[in-house]
Amino acid sequence: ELEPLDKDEL
Amino acid sequence: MNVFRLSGDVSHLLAILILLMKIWKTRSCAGISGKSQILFALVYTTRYLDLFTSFISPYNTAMKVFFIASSYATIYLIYLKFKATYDRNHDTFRMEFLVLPVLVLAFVVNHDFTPLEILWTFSIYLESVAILPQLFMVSKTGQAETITSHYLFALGMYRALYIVNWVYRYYFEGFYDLIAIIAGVVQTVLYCDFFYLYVTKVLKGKQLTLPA
Repeated sequence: ELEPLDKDEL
Repeated sequence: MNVFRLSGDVSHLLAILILLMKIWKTRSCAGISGKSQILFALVYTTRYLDLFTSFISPYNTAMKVFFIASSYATIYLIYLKFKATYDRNHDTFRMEFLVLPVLVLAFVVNHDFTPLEILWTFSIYLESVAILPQLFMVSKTGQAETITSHYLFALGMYRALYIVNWVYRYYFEGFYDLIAIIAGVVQTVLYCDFFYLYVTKVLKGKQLTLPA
């Protein structure tokens, strides 16, 4: 899963 | 990155370019809600603060910078350069009715109680309803220019394609983000009435008009 502050989606 | 996510991003990019081109070529922002554009600028500004804290990819950074820059450019065109053509008498939706409840919700329902995460959540919730002043304006005037309809269609399709992307990611990556999914569904549902009119009227060569 993505880290909370690592936002790949726009 | 899957094909649905990429199509969603392209649709989003296309929507913004259609809007900028419409305003620039016709030298007019008639029929465009400045309030929706202010809300979108607020959405991108609060969501993409992670530009300062983490690097994901050149694609990610470029898109984020473009969304922020184009939203402020749109506001500049509406409120300064072509302000004489801005239809303010029909742009009467009260922004605080959207911003304040969404702000409260972001503080209550979020993944992590940290400033950046709350701002990200706020932006996701705000984006889901940011188009309401624009849809309100269309319903108030009872019509929209065809180019404005294309803009709204591309903007609506963007989140609809993201939903397909989330279904794909859930099945193939086991990843899901309930906040984004629920807000994305709300956002897409708000466009349904417009999608119907777009398919039944605009695609058949008629201008988008609402029954009186």
